[in-house]
Amino acid sequence: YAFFPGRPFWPANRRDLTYGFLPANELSDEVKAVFTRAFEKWSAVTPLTFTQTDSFFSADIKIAFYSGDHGDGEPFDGVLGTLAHAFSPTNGRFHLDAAENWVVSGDVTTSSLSSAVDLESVAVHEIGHLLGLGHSSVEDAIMFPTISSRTRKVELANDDIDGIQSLYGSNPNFNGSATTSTTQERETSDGEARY
Amino acid sequence: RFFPNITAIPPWPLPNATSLAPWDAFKKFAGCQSGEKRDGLSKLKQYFNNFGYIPNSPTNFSDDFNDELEKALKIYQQNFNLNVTGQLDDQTLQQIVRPRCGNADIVNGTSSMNSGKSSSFHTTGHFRTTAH
Repeated sequence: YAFFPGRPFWPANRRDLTYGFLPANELSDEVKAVFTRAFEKWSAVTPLTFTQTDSFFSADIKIAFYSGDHGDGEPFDGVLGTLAHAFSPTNGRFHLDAAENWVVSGDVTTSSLSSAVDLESVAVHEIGHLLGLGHSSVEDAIMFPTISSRTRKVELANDDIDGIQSLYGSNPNFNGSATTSTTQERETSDGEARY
Repeated sequence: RFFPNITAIPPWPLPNATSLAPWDAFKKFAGCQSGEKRDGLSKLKQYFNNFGYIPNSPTNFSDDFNDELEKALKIYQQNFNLNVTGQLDDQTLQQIVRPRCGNADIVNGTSSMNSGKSSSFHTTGHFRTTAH
């Protein structure tokens, strides 16, 4: 695991974070529920809490879907390529490429569309950035930078948990075990198992 | 575009399904190595610049496979647990064209992905292993 330079993290007086969605995206509740599940992956192992708010502009974490150039100097590039990016604490901005073929539920690995991307997998990864984690070289870590289309990878690996807990400590209810993704999902692409 | 569930995706390929993903063009560089000049290599350098492997260039990137690109490639291969060949071998290209997060792997010139791993690795080009 790794951190951003300067090891930024959410200070002790800002551990109960709120998140909101860009109103212009007009997301369905089902799509918002994907992010709620993604935040729960991180709250389960840390003392952090995440609460959805209707007030996008006052939320700690601002989630928005954009296409192409959207004003932060990091333009999106259409289907596949760059999927999303997120800023380090305490900036809170979380941007996703609206051009992707996001799959909200169901088994993305059996999709008939080769460019189908699992929204929850990308959300769990980007939330790691929002909380202060950088990219990791550990392949089964959530914070590994790349993910093939038609792949689901949402469970935190030990590498992710070690990293986030060194920033925030552990959740008192966390029993210290992680289901590494090698036991739950297998990444398949072009028929070739990658784990 | 959101697909509430997998069955919602129409079985027929959507028009953009056949469009090239942004980095697919890099596949044509298979086997390319230092000293060569290939059309479009500048875009690969831009890719490595985006993700922190090549510093910003005052001028446009060239299509030459130069030392800068080779060094970037070796750090990339180390970060992604690939054989550190300094060449655009198949495994490395497969990783490069894979969809990914837009955040850089290297911020402010330090490779945050491999904090703690010996950076002298890529100068020797040899793995050091310890038996457990």
